[in-house]
Amino acid sequence: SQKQFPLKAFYAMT
Amino acid sequence: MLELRLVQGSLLKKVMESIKDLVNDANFDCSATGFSLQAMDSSHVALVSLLLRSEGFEHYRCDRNLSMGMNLGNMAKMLKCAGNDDIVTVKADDGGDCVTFMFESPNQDKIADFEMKLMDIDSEHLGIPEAEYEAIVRMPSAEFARICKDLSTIGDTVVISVTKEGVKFSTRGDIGTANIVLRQNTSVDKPEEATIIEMETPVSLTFALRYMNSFTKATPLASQVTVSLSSELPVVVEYKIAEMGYLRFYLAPKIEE
Repeated sequence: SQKQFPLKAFYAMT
Repeated sequence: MLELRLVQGSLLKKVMESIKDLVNDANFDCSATGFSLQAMDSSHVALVSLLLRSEGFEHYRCDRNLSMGMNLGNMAKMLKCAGNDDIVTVKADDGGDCVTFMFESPNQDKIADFEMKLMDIDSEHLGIPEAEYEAIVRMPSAEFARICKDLSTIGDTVVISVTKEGVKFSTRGDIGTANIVLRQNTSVDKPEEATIIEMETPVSLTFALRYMNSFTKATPLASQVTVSLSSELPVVVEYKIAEMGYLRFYLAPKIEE
């Protein structure tokens, strides 16, 4: 099944 | 001191209507470059990035960088009170706790000012690197809105697949499945009706339609929308704001665990 990841899983926090 | 005068005040009204349901509170950042905002939705799955460049304003004064925390619903309520042809001026004092929106009718016979309280917002900022996308689809924004709306009556997610044949939007739900394929079409008389597909590599990604539908509230801002896709990266849905900047939405894909 597919899971919804948050944006933080793709981009770093600044 | 901050003073931004926007002759096409309706642009700001449209921007607020596009983002107020996605993001509750956000910091507007003003600098010499322009008026900008970056904010995530409450579940941190989608992000809004707005830029209105200083050159697009009739008058742009920003003595020092200023970050103004606003409730977007309240800001939208105030901007709704501006006429569609009104000139909108945003004013704030350095270190002040409120912002003023001034609305002038085109022939200057009605002038209104609305003062709104600012708020302290602890917002998380993401660093989004410039990326080379595997596929970029430019298409009429109304067509994109129509597809997202139609598919959401069938299913909750959309699979966007780009191949050399075109771009396919697919969904499935309890009642069945749906597939909509758009082919590149550059032969139309009007450029705003074109569909242009630039593809380096075929790509297929799954997204929640709820967010896509929310992004399409920006449709009145631009006749075309650009959808940029790369495998296992958030999609970027971009509406250009005439000669001023852009409203971009980022949405994390659904991927296999």
